Amino acid sequence: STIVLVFEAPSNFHFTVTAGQKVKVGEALGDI
Amino acid sequence: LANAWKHTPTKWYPLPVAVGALLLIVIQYRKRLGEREVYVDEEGHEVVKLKGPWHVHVIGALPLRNLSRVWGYVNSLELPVWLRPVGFKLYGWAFGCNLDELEKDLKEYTSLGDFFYRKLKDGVRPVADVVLVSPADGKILHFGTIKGGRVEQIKGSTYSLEALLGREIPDSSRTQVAFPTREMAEVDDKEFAAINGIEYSLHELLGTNAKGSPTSSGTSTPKPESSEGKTTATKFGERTDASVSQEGSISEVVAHDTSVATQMGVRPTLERRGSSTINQVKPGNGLFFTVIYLAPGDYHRFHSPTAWVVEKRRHFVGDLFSVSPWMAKRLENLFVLNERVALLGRWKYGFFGMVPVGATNVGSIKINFDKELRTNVGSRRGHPLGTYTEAVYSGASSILDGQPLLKAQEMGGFCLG
Repeated sequence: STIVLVFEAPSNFHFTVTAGQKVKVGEALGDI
Repeated sequence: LANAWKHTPTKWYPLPVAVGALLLIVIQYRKRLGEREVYVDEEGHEVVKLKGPWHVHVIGALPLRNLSRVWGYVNSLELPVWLRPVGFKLYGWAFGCNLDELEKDLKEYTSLGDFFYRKLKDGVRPVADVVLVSPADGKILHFGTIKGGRVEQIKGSTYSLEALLGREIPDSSRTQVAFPTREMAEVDDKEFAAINGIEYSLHELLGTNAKGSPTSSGTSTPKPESSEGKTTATKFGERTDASVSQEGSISEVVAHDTSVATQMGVRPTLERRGSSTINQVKPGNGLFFTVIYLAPGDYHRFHSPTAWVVEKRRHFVGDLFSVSPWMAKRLENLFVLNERVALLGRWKYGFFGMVPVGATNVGSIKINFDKELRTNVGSRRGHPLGTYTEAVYSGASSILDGQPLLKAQEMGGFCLG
């Protein structure tokens, strides 16, 4: 199963993860 | 032949530069033509078709939905008590489950399906203090920005955002059926709403303070409940309407909204800054995406990635291909072909959407606040790709025009089969 997130954000939004990284519920994905 | 191969002299001639340049132009032209090859319907909308190498077509010919349902049925069978700890430990060892995070004794999980949809102990998933957190345990497959309405599946392969989330349909093509909802709401000082027992910060969800002035970004702490200045309103069993399109494939549920907020005079002071459509991205903003893959051993409930309001859901009946990274690299439009539930709404920066996508082994998607949703039932026949059923959650909270969710609040999950 997969979850796709699609969202609008200010252009200074940045992801704090890398492709292939394992994450758990509540871990940071991105910030402004 | 051997003699000719050995003794025939090779003569080299210089190739005119113009011929070489022409050849390069033709190659580039053919490449670009191939990249832009899309199927469109009579109205010019893209029609998604199965595309990929031969083994993808072989998999596509299998009755995946029936296999998924049989798999779900088998895994719902109750296991003998003596077998449960051994069986679940073996499954956990094979797929890397962390059994220390479980709250229950393994014997209390009656079936593999029950174990698969397990809950975790409280406090084992701390929540980061950032605007966006992971909604699930899994692996980040991909992330980035969305340009030209296309989402990148893998490098060089994209799919249409409109196909993923569905395009708007005119109201004229809908008819009505009944659908009950219930709501309990309290508003405290016009800044905090307690809806069905959970307290939400209105300015966190709407991006404003109660008087409508924009606020800066950042999280807010819920205010302790106070008896002063509190207004309470309750409504039960209110009717909402669902509608089905003339084609019989698209429907909408629309709440009859006798607004609690309007009765209290709250609504005029609240300014909605977000938007539930992707066509209204504000200047200075962009569209972003990320894809998280849940492996068979992962915890399979999902949580809210931020504080937001879900305004509607669109259920797309589709295929149930595996969504493993192996498949994602080979099957174009994988996330558009598969059965999925697009939850659309808004957060304080504008549009927000979350799309749980089913797969062969986990075809069923549950949404805690939507008991009407039924996934992986019936045949895909009669549900052309791109069509969906839609429910609007304005009945969930008339104050917020949708279902409010806190960051990391449990939303639902994936079940076997």
